[in-house]
Amino acid sequence: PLTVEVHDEL
Amino acid sequence: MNIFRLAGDMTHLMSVLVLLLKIHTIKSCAGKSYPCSLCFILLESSSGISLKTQELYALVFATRYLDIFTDFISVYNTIMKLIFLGSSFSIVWYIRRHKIVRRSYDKDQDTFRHFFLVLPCLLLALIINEKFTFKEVLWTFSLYLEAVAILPQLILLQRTRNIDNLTGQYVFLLGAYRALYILNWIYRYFTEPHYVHWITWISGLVQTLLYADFFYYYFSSLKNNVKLKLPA
Repeated sequence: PLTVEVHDEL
Repeated sequence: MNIFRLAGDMTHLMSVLVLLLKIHTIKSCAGKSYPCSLCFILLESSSGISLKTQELYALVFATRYLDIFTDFISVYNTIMKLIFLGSSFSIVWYIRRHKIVRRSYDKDQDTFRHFFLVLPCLLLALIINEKFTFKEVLWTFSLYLEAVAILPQLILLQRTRNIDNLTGQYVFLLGAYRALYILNWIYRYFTEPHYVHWITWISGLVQTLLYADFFYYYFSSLKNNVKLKLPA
């Protein structure tokens, strides 16, 4: 699946 | 979220608060009608804060938090991003513009040409990134830049005769936050499948290693209860 890479770290 | 990352974020927040406290001290001190001894020392000696490092950090946050309005992660995440963005830009403003704080900034000592750090990081981000999109390249750029952003500050500390406590604590907390993040990455690697971010890990490791000698002198100054001094 095309996972949109979301950066969850600050 | 895990304890290492929370501790890392709180340590990072502490470093920003220490710096804001230092700026507040300089401001309030100069406001006094009589120059108290501490004020005199504060105003006469340079603050020991590198404007170059502050500018690099403002750029790091500006390029890392581009998704602040597009990707909502959590209230905590958004609030912390706003705090880091707001504090880094206001610290740059204070040191550049504030009539009193700017006097304590020693631009003759803070001579690191930080532009030489920005360009290679940008080129590297264009070459090595996880995905070649505008946001992703700038996010990767912010990682590379943050890894080297402390260099002007460390070099300024070597030139500063007497490093005052707040500045030493500021640099220590700034280095410690990324060391805690390394523990966070190890924890996430073992607890979350497919959690692999080589670029983040290597940048974070390089960043922490750059503090190695500072940590050594910082802890030995604590142990021997002497003033922090970095060899030139």
